[in-house]
Amino acid sequence: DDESNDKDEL
Amino acid sequence: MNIFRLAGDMVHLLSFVVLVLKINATKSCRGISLKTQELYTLVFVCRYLDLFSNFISMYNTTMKIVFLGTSFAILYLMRGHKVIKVTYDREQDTFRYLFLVLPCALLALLIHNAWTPFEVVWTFSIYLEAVAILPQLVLLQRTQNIDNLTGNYVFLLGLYRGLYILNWIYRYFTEPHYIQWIVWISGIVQTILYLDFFYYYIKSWKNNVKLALPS
Repeated sequence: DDESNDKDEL
Repeated sequence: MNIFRLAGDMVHLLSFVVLVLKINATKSCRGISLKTQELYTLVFVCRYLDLFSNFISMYNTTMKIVFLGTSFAILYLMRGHKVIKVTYDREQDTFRYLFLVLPCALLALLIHNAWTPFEVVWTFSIYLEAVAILPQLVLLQRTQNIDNLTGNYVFLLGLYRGLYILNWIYRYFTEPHYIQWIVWISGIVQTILYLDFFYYYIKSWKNNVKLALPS
C-alpha cells in the first residue's frame, strides 16, 4: 500500500 | 526501481568509497568536514529507525546497513584514528550544528505527514540531509589546494541528489498516487546548494586546472 511504499527510498 | 534511482544510490555509495579511499590512501582527512559527517550519521540514524521493523527489500536493508556502517567508520577514522585525527581542520570547520539541527527539528515538528514519533524523526532526517552539506561547502571554500578526491566526493554527493530528482519525476509519471512534497522540496533545496560548487567543479575540469572555490 501507499503508506509502506513511501519509505522505500534511502 | 528505475534506472535513475539505482544510479543515484550507486553514486551515493561511490561517494562513500571515494571518501574512505581519500582518508585511507592519504592518511589524512584534510578538507573534510567532521561536522557534515556527524550530521549525515545523525540523518541515517534518524531515518533508518525502522531498519529492523519495516522490511522493504534485501536491497533496501543492505544499503541502509552499509550507509550506517560506513558513516560510523568515517567518524571513527576522523575522531579516533591516531594518525588521521591530527589532520582534521578543526580550526576551519567552525559551522555551528545548532544553526542546522534546531531549525530542522522545529520544521519537522511543524510540517510532517503524521504526528507520530517515528514520522517526525524521519521528517527531521529529510530536512537535515538537505542542509548537512553546508559545513563541508564552507570548509571547501576555506581550503586552499582542494585535492581531487575531496572535490570528487562532494561532486558525487551532489550528483546523487540530482539523480534522485529524475527518479522522482519518473515515479510521478509511472506510479499512481506518488506524491511526496516534503521529500521533493527538501531534495530540490539540497540540490540547489550544490549548484555553485558544480559550476566551479565543471569549470576546473574543463580547463584542466585544480579546483578552487572563490571565498
